Amino acid sequence: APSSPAARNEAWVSAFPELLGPARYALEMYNHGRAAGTRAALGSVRGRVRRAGRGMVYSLKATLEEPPCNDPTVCQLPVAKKTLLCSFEVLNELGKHVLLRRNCRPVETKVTDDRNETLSSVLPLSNKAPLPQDFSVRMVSIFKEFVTKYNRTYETKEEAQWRMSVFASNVIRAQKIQALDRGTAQYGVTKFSDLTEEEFRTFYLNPLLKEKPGRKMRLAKAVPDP
Amino acid sequence: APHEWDWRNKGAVTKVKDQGMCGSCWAFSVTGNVEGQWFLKRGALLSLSEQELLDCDTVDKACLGGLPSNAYSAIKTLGGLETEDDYSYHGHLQTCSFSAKKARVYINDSVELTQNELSEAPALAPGLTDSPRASPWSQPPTPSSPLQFYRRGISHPLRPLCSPWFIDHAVLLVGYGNRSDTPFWAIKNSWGSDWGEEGYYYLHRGSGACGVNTMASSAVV
Repeated sequence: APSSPAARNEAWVSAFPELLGPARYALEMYNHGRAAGTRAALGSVRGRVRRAGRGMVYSLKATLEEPPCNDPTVCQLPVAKKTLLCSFEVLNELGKHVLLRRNCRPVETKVTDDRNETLSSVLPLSNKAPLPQDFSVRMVSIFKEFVTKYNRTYETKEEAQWRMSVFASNVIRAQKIQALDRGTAQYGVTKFSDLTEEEFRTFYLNPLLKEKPGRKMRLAKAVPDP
Repeated sequence: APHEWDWRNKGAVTKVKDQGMCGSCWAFSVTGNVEGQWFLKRGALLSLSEQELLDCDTVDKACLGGLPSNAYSAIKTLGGLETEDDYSYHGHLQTCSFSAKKARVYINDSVELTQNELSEAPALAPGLTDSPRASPWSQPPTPSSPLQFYRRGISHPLRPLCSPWFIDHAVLLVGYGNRSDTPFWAIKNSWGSDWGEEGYYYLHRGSGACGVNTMASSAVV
């Protein structure tokens, strides 16, 4: 635990590169004892870090992707639920990691979640309409165009599949934003379309702006006449 | 003030830059403002260093975020900004290697602009350049939701999707005008020219959308 209230308040940050080491360690612990080909892969990661004595404690929320499994006597999860949402706490002290806590539960894929949400609440015109039958085929095609246009490479087939599911989810998110926009803007596939919202915020945005009051600046002088 | 104004047409805006996978928008927002102010006062458009701010502004947190108000203070304290060529961008925290001898631009002060968005249009307009209020650009940080998928056109998101209470991005106002009677702010972003309209975002003007009228600021040269 942090040594003082001040220590609790400082150093809470969110940064993907810093979280990768502890996240990989947590994954290694999760996969401990599993044979190659049956190990889970890391999906998205977000988290925070706080000081604890001479070390740092990383609180992580990560999605893990279980490889497809068709043998119910062997599989840890039913075939339909391959994504896990995990909470980890990892202590890093003097360069060594220790897993303090682990809690994982299966979740539905984001595509399914978003599809339901889209159809039920956000787009009234398509309230009861199912997704087109060729939705998956079209999505694969759009994703391939995206990968080519933005020169994306993914390390494993599993990561590519995960990125495509994020991409599909994002296409639906963009449609929601489009439906709710009151201007003339067009939303759709951009170079950020294979990132989860958490990744996008972590990589590209600036959480300090809403957390900290800035140094007080003097107000600019008013213009004296029109 | 004229009905429309665009500092890009006056040669006062450098090309769109790319912050990469680093939350350094605050640095790009501030250097963009200083580039513009220096151009107005000295007539030279210089592309200035964001990496200097990442490395040497010890109050802010480099890729983990920062505040424009702190960055202005850092520029003043350090003694200026080097150019992009002399202190180039790497998108991660490095050891500060600022050299006062290489500083090409300095600022004297910084100011905050009024929260009345309607009165910010004159602040971008010509003819008022002797006043700090005449800052051609300000840093109205905008929340992110629509930005991840924005492609073109004038964005006017629903308030919950772009709430002024959840500001997490800093950008640069470079102009204003109307497209088919829809008033807009022209906003320079720092995500490369392969995002948005050649790197720019167009936001509805006059409605306070995305908190564009909060936290706006400018350097004083």
